[in-house]
Amino acid sequence: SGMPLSSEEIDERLLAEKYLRQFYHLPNGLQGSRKPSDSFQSKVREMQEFFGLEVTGSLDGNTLEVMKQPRCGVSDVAE
Amino acid sequence: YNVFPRNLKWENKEVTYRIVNYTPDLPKSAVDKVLQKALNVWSGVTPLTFRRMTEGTADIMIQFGNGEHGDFNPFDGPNGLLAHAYPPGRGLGGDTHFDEDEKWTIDSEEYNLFRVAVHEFGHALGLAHSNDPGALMFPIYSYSEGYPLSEDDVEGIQFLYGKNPDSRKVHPKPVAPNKCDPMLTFDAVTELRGETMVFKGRFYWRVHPNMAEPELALIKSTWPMLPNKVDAAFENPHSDRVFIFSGIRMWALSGYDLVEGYPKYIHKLGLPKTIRKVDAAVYIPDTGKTLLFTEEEYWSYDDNSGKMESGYPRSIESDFPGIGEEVDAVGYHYGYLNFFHKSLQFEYSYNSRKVIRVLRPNSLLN
Repeated sequence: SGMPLSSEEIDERLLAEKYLRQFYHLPNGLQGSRKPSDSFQSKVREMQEFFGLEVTGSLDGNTLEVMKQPRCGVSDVAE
Repeated sequence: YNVFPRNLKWENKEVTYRIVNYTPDLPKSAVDKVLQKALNVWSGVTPLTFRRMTEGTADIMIQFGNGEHGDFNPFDGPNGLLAHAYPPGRGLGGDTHFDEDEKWTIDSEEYNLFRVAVHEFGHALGLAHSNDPGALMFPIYSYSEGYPLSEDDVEGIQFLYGKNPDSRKVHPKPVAPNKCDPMLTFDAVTELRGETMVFKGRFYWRVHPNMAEPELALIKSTWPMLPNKVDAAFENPHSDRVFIFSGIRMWALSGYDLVEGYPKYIHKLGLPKTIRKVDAAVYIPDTGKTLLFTEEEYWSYDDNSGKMESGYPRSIESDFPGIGEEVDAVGYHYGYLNFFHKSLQFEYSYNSRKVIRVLRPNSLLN
């Protein structure tokens, strides 16, 4: 929307990016052919689908809650 | 279940392992025993055998480390990442690492080494993560007692290696229920602070009015103190309590927490000792009464007086015509009782005393 993010929203975004990079191969920075925001949304969807969450592509409370849970360090994307 | 690309697996049936170092959280003998037991879970359902090495390079090198521990795949301090393992292969392949910044236990306290080890050895043998929340290969940590594998885990590992030729008896946990099954039945239904909780086996769905998709999770992942199966549940919104029944015991929850003094026996409500379980329960806000259904009868508990009402038990079939003799679960919404029995849901008008609609139970799951 162009509105600046609050510090909490920034923290959540950073947490999600780190999570998706680790477990869903979110490309770093300018890697990949897609726009970074498209890649991010696409990976959020992938993660939501894997965990049986509502697939919205956005960082809702349930998605963030799952991202914060203790887990195995192996990627969820076997490839 | 999922496997790694090219179905990576060990070609030899004898897989070697070596415990390189130990966690100070547990005695060495306990760690040896836990890790061997974890490997035996997988050998119990496959033709694989495991041989321990005390020096040199084994297929599965097991170590405890924190932060950056030599594989450029660092851990992250307490909680978060707990452990990781590499799929079968040379060198790092099969190696299993546990985060030493976690507190490792052999009981229900976080984090149970046996549970995590069985999961990680699943990776070391060729299983990737499962998206079945009841499977041990689901990525998120959960604790439960008893045999750790679900049918999904067993199917996955046997896809790679086949069955154990000795055909030892194991009892894997059932796979997660399918919300799209038209014959789906429920164990219990309740509201909890605006959301609907639907219990089925070891699992429950969480249905939020603003979300199209219900969320499925293990009961114990949210409420570790509850048993693996729930018979009945109801919410009293005035006291902000949810009551869970299983067998002859009942638990009172305040959100995620157990209310002090619970569990209690269901007979404390005034049910006779001959009643060994409650099939369904519901609180009616308009009357302040809780209805408890057992076999073909039901009871009415008066919250105000804290006693069972006189004149009960009464016949379900007589007082709720059209829903049959017994119920599996019941909920209350805006003057309607939703009775669930086998693969039918009856929407019953409490005021006009009749069935308004007959639906499938899983319409509650959208």
